[in-house]
Amino acid sequence: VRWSIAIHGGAGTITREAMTPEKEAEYRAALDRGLAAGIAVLENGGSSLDAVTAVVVTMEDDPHFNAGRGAVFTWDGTNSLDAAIMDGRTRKAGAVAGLTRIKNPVKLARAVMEKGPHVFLTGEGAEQFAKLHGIEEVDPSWFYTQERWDQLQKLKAENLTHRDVDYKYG
Amino acid sequence: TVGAVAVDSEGHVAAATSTGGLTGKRWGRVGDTPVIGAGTYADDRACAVSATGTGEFFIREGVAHEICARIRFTGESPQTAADAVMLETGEMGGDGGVIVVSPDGQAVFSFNTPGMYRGRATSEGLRQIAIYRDD
Repeated sequence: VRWSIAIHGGAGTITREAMTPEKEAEYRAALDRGLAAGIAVLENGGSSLDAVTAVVVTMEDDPHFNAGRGAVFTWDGTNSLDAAIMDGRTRKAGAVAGLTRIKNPVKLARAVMEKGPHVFLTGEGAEQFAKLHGIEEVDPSWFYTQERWDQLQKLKAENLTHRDVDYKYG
Repeated sequence: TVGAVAVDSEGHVAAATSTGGLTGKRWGRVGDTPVIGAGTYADDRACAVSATGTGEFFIREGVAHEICARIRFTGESPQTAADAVMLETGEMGGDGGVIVVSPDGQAVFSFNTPGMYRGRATSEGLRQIAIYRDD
């Protein structure tokens, strides 16, 4: 095998009974778009690091998944995004947490890995680092989806846990 | 949560994971995704792993590093190592799944939930998208 790739978009109570044919087709197409982004890199002799970045950026931009656009809401009605990346060749790694306005958190994780001396940055400091290195910011409304907002309202109104409104991780 | 693991034509592996976390999370809660060795890990000597699941359990187990360590030190296959670690994580109360690739090109899934949104492809022509356990 010259190259290979695997992707995921979350795990949990995902059953045929809870899925309409239309929704299932949407998710299969969304997964295929993510996979295709990685294949395109690897088929052209690109690095595994570029391939996993391309996949995750594609899926962060897709509102079907709980990352980037389409992320779930915190108790306070905000989005708080986390990401990490690691290069097996050097075992260099970068991680970020508590982001609120970085369009593609995985790009910032990669910048942390490649352009700074640290491994893990959080919150406002991470976003200052992003600004310094030209990582794209968006208005927090970019991350909004009605389905995720409704899940938060249901959780709060009915005193539920995250498992009750979206038993899918993570 | 979304994630990807890959091995390229030079045999180098990489892993990436990104998440919005849990609906209604408070107190600055952070799960396993950005914790290197829990939700994300890559080592050319063993494998690359991206995880999705109950983050607190994946952090305690050190799931991603544990899978790579088993492969590196015991010679287990990626599937055997991933299944063993997911079994142990499940016994503690954790649920979710992992994707794993090894430098020799194996690309495997392991999960203890009814489904996991997932896909894999190889240079040999495999291209698979799956959702349910029996897909």
